[in-house]
Amino acid sequence: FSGRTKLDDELLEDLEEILIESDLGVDATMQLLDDLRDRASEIGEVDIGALQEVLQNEIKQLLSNGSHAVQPESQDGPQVIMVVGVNGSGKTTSIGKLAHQFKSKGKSVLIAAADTFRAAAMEQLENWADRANVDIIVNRKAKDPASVAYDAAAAAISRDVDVLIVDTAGRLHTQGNLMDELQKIHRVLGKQIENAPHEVLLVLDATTGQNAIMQARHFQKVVEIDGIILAKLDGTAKGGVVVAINRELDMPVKYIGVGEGIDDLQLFDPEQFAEALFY
Amino acid sequence: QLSENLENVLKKLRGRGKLTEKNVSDGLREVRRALLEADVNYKVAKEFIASVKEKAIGQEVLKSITPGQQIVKVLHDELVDLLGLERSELELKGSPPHVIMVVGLQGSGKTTFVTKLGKQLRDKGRSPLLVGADVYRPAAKDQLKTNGSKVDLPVFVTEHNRVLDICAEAKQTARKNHYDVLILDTAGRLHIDEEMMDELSDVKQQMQPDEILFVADGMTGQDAVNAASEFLGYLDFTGVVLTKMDGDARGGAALSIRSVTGRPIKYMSVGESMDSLEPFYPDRLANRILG
Ligand SMILES: Nc1nc2c(ncn2[C@@H]2O[C@H](COP(=O)(O)OP(=O)(O)OP(=O)(O)O)[C@@H](O)[C@H]2O)c(=O)[nH]1
Ligand SMILES: Nc1nc2c(ncn2[C@@H]2O[C@H](COP(=O)(O)OP(=O)(O)OP(=O)(O)O)[C@@H](O)[C@H]2O)c(=O)[nH]1
Ligand SMILES: [Mg+2]
Ligand SMILES: [Mg+2]
Repeated sequence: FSGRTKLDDELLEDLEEILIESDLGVDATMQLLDDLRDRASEIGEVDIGALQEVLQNEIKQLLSNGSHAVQPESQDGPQVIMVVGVNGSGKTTSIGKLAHQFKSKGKSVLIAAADTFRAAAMEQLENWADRANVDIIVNRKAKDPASVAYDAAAAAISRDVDVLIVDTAGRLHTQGNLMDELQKIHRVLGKQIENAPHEVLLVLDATTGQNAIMQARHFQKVVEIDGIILAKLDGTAKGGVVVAINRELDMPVKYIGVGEGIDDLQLFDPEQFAEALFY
Repeated sequence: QLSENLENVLKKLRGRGKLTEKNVSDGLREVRRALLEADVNYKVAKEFIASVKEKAIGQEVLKSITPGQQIVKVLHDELVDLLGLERSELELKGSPPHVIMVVGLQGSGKTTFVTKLGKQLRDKGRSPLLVGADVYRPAAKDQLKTNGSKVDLPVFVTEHNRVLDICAEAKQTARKNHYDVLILDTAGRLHIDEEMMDELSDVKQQMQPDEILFVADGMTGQDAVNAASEFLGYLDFTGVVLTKMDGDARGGAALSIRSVTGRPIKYMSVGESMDSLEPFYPDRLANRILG
């Protein structure tokens, strides 16, 4: 006999466990398994390997909705990238990595230290600017992040840089006044440079569970999010919550953070990501 | 306190006499969903539901409430029980200087917590010294120094980057200046990074801490069990701190961590300011997890 099994409850439960433990969440998991059940009844008898492949493909499709790189050449004037997200997700580190990537592609890069709140946030970003060998706009006396954004935009224009990357303080999406502050920074950038920020990237910690969906929803309401940087994917967390986020908000993952070094930023690969969910 | 949906579903369960297996299975199916949506680990949720089921079946249905509500009562009590019935305090035994080691994954909130804990201990009459043992993160020492000066606490940092020496020198400084508690801020690290985990084991061995606190981000998902069990394996930590609980994360990671390590949750960090540190209340968290 060929060792094949029908799509029975035990098999579905195994698949359910894999998907839930990857942080896909109950809704997305149920949806995928329902689709699978319908498919399987057409295919007839199946083995778990084949089913896994169907799921992987489904997930890969769900995640292939956006261009996964940020294109600096599409702008005539500085391309402005604003980086946002909750506390400790990996924003400042990701900016260091991004700056290095653009720089090594021959772009001129300017970083704005618009986190005027957290202890040693400016020093931390200065260190990254130094390592990436790019300039940084920082004002130790500034209390208002929008003022740093303003100065940075002005500098970006006068120095004719290709890319301006703006770091912001971590904030919980439940803090209304801080979300307003983010909107203000966004506005200030737009007033200085047409259509700025051209890219707003939400940094999500790959170890975060279903709350990442709330984060995406709320941040999307205050600033239009163009894409996600999924950081800390070098750990054991799978980051499956981006599948749910994509389904609901059509928000693509653009980059993944895979370590604390300056080179540890990769372009998001939906196929690789989908496969890794099943390891 | 339960979410609308869960409440309604459970209210619908009817019955007389004893709670039947069907009553309980139907009710618990919804509860399992709520737990998973609250980020409780899959296997932990499964085990937990099984133990609740066992407790609930055959119970006499109480007169004043529906079987559904009774299941909820069993569930809630089991959850509080698992989360830790007793308030668990910091245990600093023996002679000073006491050592508290703070560890966890990257960005979980350790440096901030170290400062808050120092402030609390100082306000209770102790004399803490914060120790900057993170030699990797850019500006980590600056961050701790700035935090320390904000709350008027002494911070020990060195020019060099040898972690074990930093800890040893800090202890000497504590003895010399009569600080009675050392709080060690360590670098965030992955539980699968053997070299970095060994570093923590070495620090533990050298410093013989009274407490080792595992600081976990309150919004952690299914992965909470992996990091927690690895850190437990290397360090046999004595307590857990949940951070960023001022957000709207349900906090199911707490149940997962507690369930796989058996260690008490000692603190909840509820904000960025230096006085947002609370003791842990199991029934408050139980309500939050259940939605
Ligand atoms: N392993 C790993 N660690 C990372 C990654 N990205 C960031 N980190 C670490 O996560 C921690 C937090 O990173 P930050 O860049 O300070 O995060 P942030 O979002 O700027 O934090 P706040 O500004 O405080 O909100 C640091 O210890 C980083 O080294 C990653 O991809 N992998
Ligand atoms: N809202 C909120 N933010 C917090 C809380 N605890 C820490 N933070 C913030 O989370 C971010 C990370 O905190 P850190 O103390 O730097 O975290 P860490 O674990 O020391 O990070 P690494 O040393 O890089 O591993 C900072 O922006 C803190 O202000 C909390 O309870 N609530
Ligand atoms: Mg930052
Ligand atoms: Mg730290």
